[in-house]
Parts: sequence; structure tokens; C-alpha cells
Amino acid sequence: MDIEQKQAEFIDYFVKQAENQKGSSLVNVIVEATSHPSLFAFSEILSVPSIIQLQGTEFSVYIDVLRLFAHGTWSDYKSNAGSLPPLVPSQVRKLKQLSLLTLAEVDKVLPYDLLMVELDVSNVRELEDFLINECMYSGIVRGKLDQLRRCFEVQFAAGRDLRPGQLGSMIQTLSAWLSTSDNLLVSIQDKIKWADTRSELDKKHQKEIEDRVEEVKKTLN
Amino acid sequence: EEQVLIIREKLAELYEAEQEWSKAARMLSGIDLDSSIRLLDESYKLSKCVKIASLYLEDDDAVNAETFTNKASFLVNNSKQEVLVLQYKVCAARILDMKRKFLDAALKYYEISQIEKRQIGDEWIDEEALEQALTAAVTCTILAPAGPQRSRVLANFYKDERCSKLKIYPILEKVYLERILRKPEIDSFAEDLKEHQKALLPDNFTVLDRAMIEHNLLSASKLYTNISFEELGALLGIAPPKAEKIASKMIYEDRMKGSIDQVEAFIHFDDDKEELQQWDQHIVGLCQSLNDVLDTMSKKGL
Amino acid sequence: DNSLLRQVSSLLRRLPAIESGKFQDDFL
Repeated sequence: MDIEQKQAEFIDYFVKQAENQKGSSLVNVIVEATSHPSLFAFSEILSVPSIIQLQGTEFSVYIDVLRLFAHGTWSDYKSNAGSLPPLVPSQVRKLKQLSLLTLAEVDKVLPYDLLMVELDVSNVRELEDFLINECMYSGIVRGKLDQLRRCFEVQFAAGRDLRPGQLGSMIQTLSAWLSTSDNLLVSIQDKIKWADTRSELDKKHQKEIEDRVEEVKKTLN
Repeated sequence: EEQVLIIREKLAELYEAEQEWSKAARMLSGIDLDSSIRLLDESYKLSKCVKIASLYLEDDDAVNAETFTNKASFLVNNSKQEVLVLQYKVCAARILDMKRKFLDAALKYYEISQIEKRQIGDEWIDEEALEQALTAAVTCTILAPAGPQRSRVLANFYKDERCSKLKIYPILEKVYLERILRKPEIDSFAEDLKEHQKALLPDNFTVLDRAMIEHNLLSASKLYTNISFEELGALLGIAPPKAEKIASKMIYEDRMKGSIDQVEAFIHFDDDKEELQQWDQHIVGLCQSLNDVLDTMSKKGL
Repeated sequence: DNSLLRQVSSLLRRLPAIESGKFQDDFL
């Protein structure tokens, strides 16, 4: 079952939780959601009215936490730690998992050195254990670890919540896909036509040769 | 001979009551089942062979037990006594298990666990016994040498919904999904193993160690393109030379695809599938995901 | 629909489907 199906029920659960709570009790909902081991999507929760109403209150910092988990990375958290509440270990782990997804958006081959910096990991064993246990085995990424080249090759990475302004580039990429696919189909059609034509010509040529052979045989007889 | 037979059976009963299993077995095995003086009918012979084998197995004596299951194997096919046949099958499975022919044992346990009847003769077959047989089947498969054959048997068990109710299911799932097993999981699995399944092998590893190391090595081959022996040893919790030795054995026995670069002290894992096939597979996967998105969109009326 | 957008976002990164040097040789 893919990650979106797995987390759909948790999204619904926390959206309902948020809809039924107000003020300070929303803080627990946010902390619980950003700690849940199977939840990697936060846009739906961010758009719940009662959450939005936290803006401007003493709890607005928890909207920043939700935004951080929706779009941010571990590095973002470290550079804003002063203005954000401390994270519990399960939140730290999740933010690092989400950071990997963001890194995988940029490139499919992630160097260990980059990962160790971005994920605050001190050695290869620890990095690989994190990638194996917390990322590959939790289903958010699939890929291969290459120790010789010291990199992680990503084959699949779950999608994160879209950052504002990302939609445009997605549409661009999709339309590029579309035209490439159309061109591909056209060129495949051309190749098929070319192959058919060639085989016709070869058959005709084959026939001519055979006829010539027959003639020569008759002449000899 | 008649009197001797009766005395032997009586004495064997007494030894059995004292849980002196091997003495009871030896007492019964003194009965001359192939006597030319007095013909014994086949079902009597079969029942004695099975009884003696079961008694030896109570003392984990697979060698003597096998002697009598071999004798019984010539008699069992003509037997109409289902209870005896079942007991014979249990003995045969347990002997394979003790001889560490785990995959063969697993298949025999599995066959036993699939019995449909709940009453054979005047014997009742309770669910718990079948569950034990199923658990034994899964345990033996997990202990079997990691490789394609074991994966096929694991897949059968993983799809058998009876397994999902077993205590051993969580580890069956991880093994089936070819996940690396960590020490706490291995320790909890070890709790329910029999003595011979934790016995020490000549290379100073236990049967369980070997099974777990090979399993984790095969699981690592699905995650890594290549790995240094240093790191592989750290991952498996064993010395790097040992990791190299086990890896070379598995590659040699064609249970894992790869090659060893001793100069660099690296192992390079090969994929079962050719690159072109993988390419096809990735594109198929992509198209399926695209279809899933389109299906979701049409379901949502977008 | 956030879930769909996340799925599409994940899809976009699935290409190129494979990049290894070995693949180039095999493909050629």
C-alpha cells in the first residue's frame, strides 16, 4: 500500500481533531500530528479554520511548526530554533525524514556527505541505519545505497506538501512530459511505418530476385 | 516370542511412565518385527516403528528415530490407519527439523497443519496442534538457508491468512519483506526455538546466528549496490572476514547474486533483473502511478 | 486536492527511470 493511502486515515483523524478543538488544546493536536510515525503530510491540517485562527495569538508559533513540517527541513529548523518550540525526538526524526524527501526532489543521487550534513549524522553506519530503518522501511523512499560512490540513489520518493509557487513548475514539467511523450509516440509511429515500408521493399526485392532466378533457370533449360 | 513381546511392551509402558523415553524405545526395538516364526500384521509393525521413533524423538535422538521412520516408510503407504499415518508424518517432520533440513521439515509441518479433519479414529485434532505445526513450519523456513527457494516458501506462508494470527507473524512478515532483522527481534524469535535450533555449529556460530546472518546479508543485498566488508561486518554484527566468507558461500551456492573485490574489500551486489528489465519495470511502475492519480482524479470528479 | 498534488509531485521525480552507466551500455 503506498504512503498516501497509508496516511489518508491519519490526515482525516487529525483534521477532525483540529476542527473540534480550539486555542491551547490545538497545540497538543499539532504536536501529536508532527510526531505521528505514519504521517508525512500537513497541508490539510494547516488549512483547518481553527488552526488558521491561531494566527496572532500566543500559539501562532505552532502554525510555524506545522508549516515547517509541511514545507521545511531540519536545517530550516536549526536556523530558526530560537523562535520555535523545542522538538521531541519523534518530531526530530520526522523532520529529518521530510528533509530527505526535499533533497530527493532536487536530485536522484544524494551524496552521503550532503546527507550527513543535512541530517546531522556523524558516520556512515548511522546514516545508513537511518536511511534503511526510518526511510526505506517506512516506505517513504525506495532506492539503493552505494558505499563505493558514497551516495544514495533514489528510485522513488513520496511527495511532500507543495510549497507556495511550486505548482507552476509542476505544470511546466508535466506539459514538457506531455510534449515529450507525444513526440515519442509520433517517432514510434514513424519507426513502425518505416519498418513496414522497408519490409515491403525487402519483400518486393526478394520477389524480383526470385523471378530473375526463375528466368535464368528457364534460359539454362 | 509372544511372552517376550508382552513383557517388553509392559516394561516399555513403565519406562514411558517414568519418562525414560530412550529406555522405553530400546525395550520396544528389541521386539523382532521381522520374525519368520510369527508373522506380525503390517499395521502392528507400523505402529511399533512409529511408537519407537516418537520415543527416541522425545530424547531428541534423531538418528535412532530415523532408523525406525525409515522402516515405517515401507509400511505407511498401505496403511489405512490415518492416526498412524499422521504420527508418522509428525516424526518425519521432526527428524528433518533436527537434522537441520529446515526447508524439507517446513513443508512437512505445513502439510500436517493443513489437515482438514478434526477427528481421526478416536483421536481429536485440536486447533492448537495445527497451529503448532504451522508455527513449526514458519520457524523452520526462517531458519532455512536464505535464498530464492526459501523466499518462495515464505511467500506461501505469508499469503496463508492463518499465519497472520500466529505469534511468529511479525517476524515472518519482516523476513518475507526481506528486511534486516535487528538484535531485539532476533532475541524474541530465539525465545521459542528448540535446543537443536540454537545448537552451536563447528564455526562457533549457532544455527540461529547463521540463519539470521544469511538473511540479513540477503536483505542488505536488496538495499545496497555495494558495501565494504568493514561496514557489512558492522551491519551484521560479525567480523568482516566472517562476513566475506558467508557472502562468498552464498554467491557460490547461487543464493545471492554478486561479486567480491578482495583488493578493495568490497562486495558488489547484482540485481536479479537486467538493467533493461529494471528500466521497463520502473516505467511500468511510473505509468501505474500515473493511472492511479488519474483514477483518483476521476473518482473525485476532477 | 493536497493528496493528489503530493502524488503528482512524487511522480515527477520518477524520471529518468534509470541512469546507471551499465544501463546505457545495455540499452545501446
